[in-house]
Amino acid sequence: TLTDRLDGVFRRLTRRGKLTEDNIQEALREVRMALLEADVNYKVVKEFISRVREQAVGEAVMKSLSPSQQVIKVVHDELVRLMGERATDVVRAKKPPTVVLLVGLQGSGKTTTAGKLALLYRETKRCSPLLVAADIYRPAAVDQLVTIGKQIKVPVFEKGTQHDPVDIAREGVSFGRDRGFDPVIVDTAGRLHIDSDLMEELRRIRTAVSPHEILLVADAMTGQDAVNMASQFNEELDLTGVILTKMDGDARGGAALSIREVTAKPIKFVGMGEKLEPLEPFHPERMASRILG
Amino acid sequence: LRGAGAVDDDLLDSVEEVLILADIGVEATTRIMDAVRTDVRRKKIKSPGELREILKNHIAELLGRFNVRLQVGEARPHVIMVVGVNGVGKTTTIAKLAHRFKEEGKSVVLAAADTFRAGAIEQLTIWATRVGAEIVKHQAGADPAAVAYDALRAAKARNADVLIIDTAGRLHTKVNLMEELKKIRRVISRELDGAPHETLLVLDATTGQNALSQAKTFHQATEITGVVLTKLDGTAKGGIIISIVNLLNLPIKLIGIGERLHDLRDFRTDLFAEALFG
Ligand SMILES: Nc1nc2c(ncn2[C@@H]2O[C@H](COP(=O)(O)OP(=O)(O)OP(=O)(O)O)[C@@H](O)[C@H]2O)c(=O)[nH]1
Ligand SMILES: Nc1nc2c(ncn2[C@@H]2O[C@H](COP(=O)(O)OP(=O)(O)OP(=O)(O)O)[C@@H](O)[C@H]2O)c(=O)[nH]1
Ligand SMILES: [Mg+2]
Ligand SMILES: [Mg+2]
Repeated sequence: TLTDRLDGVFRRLTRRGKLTEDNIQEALREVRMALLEADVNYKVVKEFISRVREQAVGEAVMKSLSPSQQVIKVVHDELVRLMGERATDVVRAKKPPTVVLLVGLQGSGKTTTAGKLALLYRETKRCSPLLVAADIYRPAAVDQLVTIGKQIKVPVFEKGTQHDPVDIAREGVSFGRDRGFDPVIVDTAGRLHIDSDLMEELRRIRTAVSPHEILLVADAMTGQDAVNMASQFNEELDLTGVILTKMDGDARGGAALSIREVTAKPIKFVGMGEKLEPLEPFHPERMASRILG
Repeated sequence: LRGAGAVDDDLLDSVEEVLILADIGVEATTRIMDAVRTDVRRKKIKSPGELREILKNHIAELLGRFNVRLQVGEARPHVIMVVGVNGVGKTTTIAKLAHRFKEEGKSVVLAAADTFRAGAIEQLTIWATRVGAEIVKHQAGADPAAVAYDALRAAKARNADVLIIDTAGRLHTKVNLMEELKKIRRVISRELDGAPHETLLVLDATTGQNALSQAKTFHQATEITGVVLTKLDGTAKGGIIISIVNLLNLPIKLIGIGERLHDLRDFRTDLFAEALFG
């Protein structure tokens, strides 16, 4: 563990008492390695380490903590601060329906998350969600969302695969508004952030339905590429938040820090399984501990 | 590395950065950089171009200098089981593989053994129709091993060349799901000696260091014979496979470079090393 590695560092260095430039240097090398192994982005790690170095140097070692524990505390606290606030609540539009748009790379968990988000709204706000099937490309994507809707007893608006996703989204939201549904959750096809046509499609969907929430659905096991895709999606759409999926695995989840750093948008919820259960709120302290390993 | 600058510490630092950004991982990067720095000193490397060649050589070395192709043996049917965590591209890869085999004039049967996920059977059914493969499926919620068993019986009866078994995505940390995979394997090996002849682990190129523990765990549970690295048409480089090949001795056989049927290629170490440096 990082604690063991840091203990090793401080055993080798003779000066105890204060954290100095010298013993901090070696300790931070270990922290840097731990963060890279946790998939935090290279450049994010660099900036993070230089910030932590400033904070750690000169800190008097607390009586109750060993030097390694002290370093970990500084690192952990800074990670928690960067992770942002604990998720508060789902967004509700003043004038319903609340429109939520889910976006992200292929296979990240958007369609499953759409169902989980619907459950979260219904259980915490006692409202009537509507799901909109705007993925016309992936074989049986519409069937997948329709099946999910049946399983959780949430209606699904779909128009098969022969209509422009922008029209499906627009009509789905109108349908929701006319029948008093709230929120209207629009599931979109997975796409590469470098696919200009498909990114343009998302911008057109956004223009057509004016979402109150645009959530990036990202896989917790994403590696260094997290910053590329997150910054691109954010630049094109101005995200309102992020959902991290597959957090029930053993990926350290450094992508969370990278995505947060590069977009400055809140991580709102986490997906903790394949079953259709409500999304769980994001806990910054738990994420910080997990990343540090 | 294409410029005319000096081979100095700054350049070596930016090389290290490129390796880490490619998801090669701390340990493998350290090993590569140590070897590269030794070479730079010993051979007195002066130009970035030469450094580039040294790098590509070290990477090719770690990846194994030979390319392992997907082979179809003498068994009828040749049984391929496809496994991996959720959303990596198993079902789509199976469609691409079926398409490749059909183009080679082979008859293909697909087993819809993902009986859990919403729309999974429908998804594979659409692909089967598109490629002209037969599909064996049960109702949603059925026993995956029963589907695999039935598909194998059907493939034998029809004298099909290839049977490809689609399985549900599962996190390697879920012991009961890994047990289910072992059961599918046991059932088909009892029905046909030597089956499955190939067990492909599908990994997503956007995955970071976790891909290594995925590979370790899946290999322990169900002897992997090859890896498919998907979504290389994105910006992720999939560098973690260097550790997977080097530490686990698993060959990378195929790569996925898109969502259409022909977006499947044989893995080539030289092209992979080339792509790492843009
Ligand atoms: N273990 C686990 N699996 C998940 C989670 N969220 C989604 N999945 C699974 O991940 C896989 C992909 O989920 P989808 O909902 O189809 O992903 P998607 O983003 O809609 O995929 P595309 O539409 O193809 O881009 C499925 O097998 C889901 O069951 C999660 O939180 N934990
Ligand atoms: N860009 C790109 N997308 C891919 C590639 N391979 C698969 N996909 C997409 O990734 C998504 C998930 O593919 P699936 O084949 O459903 O993945 P899976 O592993 O079977 O998913 P589960 O069965 O839910 O675990 C789909 O949107 C595919 O079109 C690839 O090589 N490149
Ligand atoms: Mg989807
Ligand atoms: Mg599948």
